[in-house]
Amino acid sequence: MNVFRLAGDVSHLVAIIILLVKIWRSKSCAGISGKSQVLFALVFTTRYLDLFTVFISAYNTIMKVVFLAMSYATVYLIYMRFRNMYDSENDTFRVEFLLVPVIGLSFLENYAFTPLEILWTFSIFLEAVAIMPQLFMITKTGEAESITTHYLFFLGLYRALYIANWVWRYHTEEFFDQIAVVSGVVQTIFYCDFFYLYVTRVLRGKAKMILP
Amino acid sequence: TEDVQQKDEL
Repeated sequence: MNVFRLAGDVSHLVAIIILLVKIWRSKSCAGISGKSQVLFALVFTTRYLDLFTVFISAYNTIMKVVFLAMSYATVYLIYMRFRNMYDSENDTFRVEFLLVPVIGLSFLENYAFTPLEILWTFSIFLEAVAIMPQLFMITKTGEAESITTHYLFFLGLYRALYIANWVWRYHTEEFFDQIAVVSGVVQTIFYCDFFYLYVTRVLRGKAKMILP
Repeated sequence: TEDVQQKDEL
């Protein structure tokens, strides 16, 4: 565990909390892509099955349970509690265009052809593209509430910190997880365009991020 | 397939 990894996990936790609190307090999920949240819940479900097979550390176990609980709570709020506020006509990204290649790739490229490994690989590839419906929705509506942009900022920061974590681990313990690193770099690249808009618009105090 | 290394990251 290094400072980049810890900061990354905290940033990830902050992002999830920001979104959950925003939906709960505003009693609305307008502008939020429910599809992305379902994909994230699927990412955690397929990745954290090892909760039942290995014990790595109390921190590892607790964080996995917290991430699972909060992502399902977010999906519940969007599709059950506040479903009448769900912006379905703008959340139209075809997730099958993500799932089919991700499923195919996880069968082709994995460390071992075992259910747990393939599901883990699936979750790694899926996480890389899970934010696409949300970014697509923002481009479609042309705007995003500032809270939503803060959510995306911390999500992108978590990915950037994980890359720093991998650089650190490579130099200090010769650690290199090819599937996680390649997929993580691709995922982080998707946030670059958003980061530019976030810095140039949201941090200038705009109430909403209006796309050009 | 490489040896499956310990997955300690989230």
